[in-house]
Amino acid sequence: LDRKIKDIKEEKRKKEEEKESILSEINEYKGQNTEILRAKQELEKAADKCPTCGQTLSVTHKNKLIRDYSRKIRENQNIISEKEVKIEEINEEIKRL
Amino acid sequence: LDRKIKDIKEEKRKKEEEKESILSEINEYKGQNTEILRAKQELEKAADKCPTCGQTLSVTHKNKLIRDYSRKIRENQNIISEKEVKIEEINEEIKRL
Ligand SMILES: [Zn+2]
Repeated sequence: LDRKIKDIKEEKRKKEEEKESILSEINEYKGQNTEILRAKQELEKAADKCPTCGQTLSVTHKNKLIRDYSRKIRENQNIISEKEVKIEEINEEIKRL
Repeated sequence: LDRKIKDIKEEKRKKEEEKESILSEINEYKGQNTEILRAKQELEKAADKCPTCGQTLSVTHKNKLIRDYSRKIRENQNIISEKEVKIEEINEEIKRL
């Protein structure tokens, strides 16, 4: 029995560790989205030159960047959602230990 | 006496209006500084390309932009301080009416 309890505790510890590592990945993706969103909002305010570096920016190029950034934000949100599902699965596994 | 009171009220109203217009100029300069500070912070994080539009940015050009932005922020802060002094002067004038 002692060995069984020891194994279960070890299993629980490993799952908590896995959860923590996924949570920190989620934070990295959220951080990246904050940065990309900031750049996108700056561009949306811009006319024909970049508000950060002042170089010329054709409307076509600006709109392409805005689309690229929007797509990247959505991709990151999908990754974040998958990781949040994974966190929930691990929570269920911990409960069943 | 009635005329005198009427004139003082009018004088006070004009000074309050002048104060309001200076306060809104101060807000514009503060707003501009918020924008410039944002661009400067983005550039400081950048390596060799602009974090907003992705175009290449030589270290020399980047540092020049950062210096220009810092100078602009200081100039705006000086203008804001002068306008705040003006507000105080008007407050004194209103008290002495
Ligand atoms: Zn740029």
